[in-house]
Formats: sequence, structure tokens, C-alpha cells
Amino acid sequence: MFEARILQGSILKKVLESIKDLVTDANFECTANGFALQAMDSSHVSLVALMLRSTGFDHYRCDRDVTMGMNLLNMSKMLKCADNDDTITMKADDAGDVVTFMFENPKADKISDFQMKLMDIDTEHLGIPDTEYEATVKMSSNEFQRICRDLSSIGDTVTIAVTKDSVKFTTSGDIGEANITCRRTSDGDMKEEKVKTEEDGEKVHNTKSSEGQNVDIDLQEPVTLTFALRYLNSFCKATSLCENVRLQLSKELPVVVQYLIEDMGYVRFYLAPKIEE
Amino acid sequence: VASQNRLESFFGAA
Repeated sequence: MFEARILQGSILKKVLESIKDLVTDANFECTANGFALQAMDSSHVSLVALMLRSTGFDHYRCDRDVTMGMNLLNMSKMLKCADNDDTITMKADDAGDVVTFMFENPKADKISDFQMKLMDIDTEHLGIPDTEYEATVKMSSNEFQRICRDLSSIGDTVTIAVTKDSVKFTTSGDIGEANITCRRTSDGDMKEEKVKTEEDGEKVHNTKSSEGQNVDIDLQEPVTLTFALRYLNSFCKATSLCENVRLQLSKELPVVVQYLIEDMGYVRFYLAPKIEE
Repeated sequence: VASQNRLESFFGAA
């Protein structure tokens, strides 16, 4: 028996919206640890890894590991029938071939249940090693989304260059080229600026840097890699899940784009770099 | 020309 209740149903709705266009069918792995998924897009250049830990659910019961194969578009259709403030419960029998989604409104006077047929999906599971990345960038997820969207109107790929002081996004296309540089705003810098503006008697203006790019860079080695913007734009559908996005890059390795899901886990996207031949 | 390898060339099967 698998049973998981999430009070903030909007989280599950948002998770599905962020992955349903990338992956068609996927196996959800339900274990005592939580509700997880790993799936690649049809071209096998990107991968999504989702983890919703059991401790983040309001109620969680998993007597035996269960794999639930679902069509994500159909799952999303069902979850769209839940209101944002509904509680969502997922239920499945160990040997059953359906999953039940139960929605309950905050007043508990409207209860709906939707049954969805499960499917057998033959997928490859990749072993992703725990790697120390050469560069880790943490920035506003809105800003990252804006950059990817803006650049995709100029070109098809983006080159991300991380140095200790900045992260630079570059693209080029038939109409021209574009460079966007976000400078690192360390905690130290922000505090300093705050003190200064307070002395100057300026109000709230200091938040320009702390609420603007808010770029944090952890660098072992400068890295420059090129990626297809189409996929990055798809990853950005997870923006509403978290204020910040974390990018991890290493030479000739897929980038990891991570959105934390408060108190529950994460959704991580991996994308293979474009390599010059 | 830039090529994009599949993820299997970076990560092995689990």
C-alpha cells in the first residue's frame, strides 16, 4: 500500500507542469524514503531527477517499494483538476494498476477522487555520480528564466562562462549576438552596501543588489560550456518552485540545474553540453 | 560544428 498526502497540493501541480513537456512517460519510484523520479527526454540529452522526501508529506505510508509508470501529460490533466490550495493524496495498491489522486479543499467540504491507469514503462536508469563541480552558481530563478528567454530570441545555444566574479551568458544568431553578464554579489558586498545606504539615509534602495541578481559563485576552476537554449527554457518552467536556481558546471559534463522544493526535496535537470568537433 | 552527446556517454547505467 502506498499513500502520500501533501497539504500544499500546488507543489505537486507545479512539479508536474515543470516536467511534463520534457518527459512523456516516467516511472515514479515510491519507497520509504519518498516519491522519486528519474527520466530522460526522448532525445536522451536531458534528464529530470525529482525527489519528494517522505518527511515532507503530511502523511506518508509505503509498505513495499512500488514503481508507478505514468503518462505525465495525463497525470498533469488530473492534477489540473485540483485547486491550488487543495490537499492532494496519492494512493496505490502494491499490485494494482491504477493510482488514485484525491483532492480535498481547505474547508473539507469538497472531496474529489480521480483514478488514472498506470502503465508499464521500460526505462533506462542512469547512475549519476556525486561529483564535485568546478563551478556552482546560485542566482534568482526569475533572472535565470529571463536570461534564457531573452537569449533564445537571438540564438539557439547559450555559452555560459563562469569566473570567480561573474557568470556570462552569450548567444549569437542570424540577426546578431548578445552577452549578459551577472556579477557576483557576495553576502559581504550586500551587507556593506546596506550599511552605506542606511548612512546615506536612502530607503530600500540597497535591495537593488540583494534582490536583483543575487548571484553567488563557488568556483574551483573557471568553466565555459555551451548548451541548447530550448532545453534550458524548458527547465525554467520550474521557476515558481523556488526563488533561487543552482547551476553546477564542470568541463565536458552535463550542467545540473536545481530548484529546491521547500521542506520536501528538489527537482534537478541535467543537460549534455554542446561539444565542438 | 557542435555535437551533443546523449547522457549515456556521461553517466553509466545504474
